[in-house]
Amino acid sequence: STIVLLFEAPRDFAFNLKAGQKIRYGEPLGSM
Amino acid sequence: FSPVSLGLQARLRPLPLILATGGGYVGYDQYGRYRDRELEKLGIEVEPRVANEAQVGLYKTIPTRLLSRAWGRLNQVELPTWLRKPVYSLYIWTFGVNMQEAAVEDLHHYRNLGEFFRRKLKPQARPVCDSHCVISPADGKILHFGRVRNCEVEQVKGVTYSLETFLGPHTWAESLVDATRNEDDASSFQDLLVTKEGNELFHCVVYLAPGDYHCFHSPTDWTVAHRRHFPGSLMSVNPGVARWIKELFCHNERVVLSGEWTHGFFSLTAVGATNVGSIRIYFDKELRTNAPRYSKGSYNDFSYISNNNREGVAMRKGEHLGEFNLG
Repeated sequence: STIVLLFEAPRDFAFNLKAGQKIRYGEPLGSM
Repeated sequence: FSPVSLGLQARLRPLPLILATGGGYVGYDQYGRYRDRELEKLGIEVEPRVANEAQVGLYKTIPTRLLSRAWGRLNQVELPTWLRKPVYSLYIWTFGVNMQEAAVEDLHHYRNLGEFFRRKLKPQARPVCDSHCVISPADGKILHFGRVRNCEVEQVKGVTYSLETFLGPHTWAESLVDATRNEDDASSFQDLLVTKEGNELFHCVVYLAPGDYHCFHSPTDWTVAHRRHFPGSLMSVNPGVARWIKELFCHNERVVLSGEWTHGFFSLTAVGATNVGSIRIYFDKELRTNAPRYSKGSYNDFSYISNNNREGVAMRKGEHLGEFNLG
């Protein structure tokens, strides 16, 4: 199964992720 | 030369031809993938090999919903106590489940695999990050993330799907977006979603593997105003298939929750798959997924905004939101 987040945010929003990395619920995806 | 053996020979004769053709096709396809991998090792960007219409059509003929419901029925059968440990231990070993984090570690506690699949975690197992405004809603693997451009969202690098097909028409937002912004102001569907000047549209795809904890939580502080349920196929969504079938997430059964957060539009979509065909949203008792019958391309809307609740359902970052279930 998959979860897709789609949201608007200010232009300076940045993800701190790498494609393919493992992630756990509660860990940060990104911030302004 | 009895009639029986002649009949049998006639039936068997095409078999070698079918095997040779199929084997040749698989061999050719595997060679192509091998060559792509070699090119990627040399740092040469290779277009992903996306399935053509015929291959997608062939894949969609597989009765994935029927298989999914049968798999769900099987996993509702209560296991005798002596069988629980071996069955769940096999599942744990196969999918690398970490039982130390489970709220109940005793395998005999779970009456069937469906209950085991819905296991909860110890509260302290997943501290919710306070310093970031958006957190991961679930355990899993990041398939893709980034800015949405030209109304196309990438499911994995290089393989996209249409934003409008995925979310459906922008009718849910009448109650959200102020009247001044009407449809012809926006040059595209994507612009309709962005409600504030200077904002962009972002996306993130989290793939949950069979051994992962399969409940999901609110990724931020937001209010959920609307639910759109798209019945659909239940093709596998593992990364290999996501690289192969364009628009995969638009074919599959999914539940789109949309609403607002501090910066405007926010949505979370749970996409089902063959082994996890059912999606539950804890505050939405009306939602029924993976039903036997549905009409192709249909969807059903449900608004959480009512006369005495003009905002919708308020969700705190990290709050329990829903779960995927087997079958």
